[in-house]
Amino acid sequence: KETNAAKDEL
Amino acid sequence: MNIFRLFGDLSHLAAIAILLLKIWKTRSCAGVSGKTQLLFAVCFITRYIDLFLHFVSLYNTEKVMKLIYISASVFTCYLIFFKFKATYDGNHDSMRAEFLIVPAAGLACLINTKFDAIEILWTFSIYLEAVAILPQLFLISKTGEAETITSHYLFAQGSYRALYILNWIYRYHYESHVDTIAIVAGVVQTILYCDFFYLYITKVVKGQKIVLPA
Repeated sequence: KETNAAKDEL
Repeated sequence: MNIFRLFGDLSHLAAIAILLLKIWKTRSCAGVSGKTQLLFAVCFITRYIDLFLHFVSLYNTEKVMKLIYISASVFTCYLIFFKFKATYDGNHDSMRAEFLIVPAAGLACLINTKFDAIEILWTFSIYLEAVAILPQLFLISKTGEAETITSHYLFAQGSYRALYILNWIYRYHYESHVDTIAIVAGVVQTILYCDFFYLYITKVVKGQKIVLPA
């Protein structure tokens, strides 16, 4: 599942 | 947050700190590619643009880390291009940065998950980071050697994204989280360090200096 929206990585 | 991402971020912080210390202590940026540092600064600014848009209070470590990355990379560029400009090896730092920036920007407009400004800036930052180390590796190949401290910097810098790959495997397996763009770019980025990793592990670890066959 592409979860790009939540940019939770640095 | 998992152990791989934690150590990845710590390795990244260590790389930034090692480089700053090297330049500050030796009061010289010999052997350091200013272009690579500029590209990294661009990566951080375009990736963390949300910090400038809606500035939210520094309520979590992530915001603080982003500010540390941006300020440290800008300060490193300041040391290279202003304070210790006389020691900047411009002749050997001759890879055309435009050849990295333009394709990254073009690709970000073609391959992205959403065609909106913030997403494209983020994608550009991911693609640019994958190739940002090239001027530094190019400089070392031109000078034919790397100071030991610079080798440690490169090892930490390369390890950070290698650890992120493990983080992505972990997240795929346990959280079914997949970020294809970041993963592909991260793998390319890590592959670029392979020959350096080989030299580092076979030489620097034994106390020898990295000298490329001139």
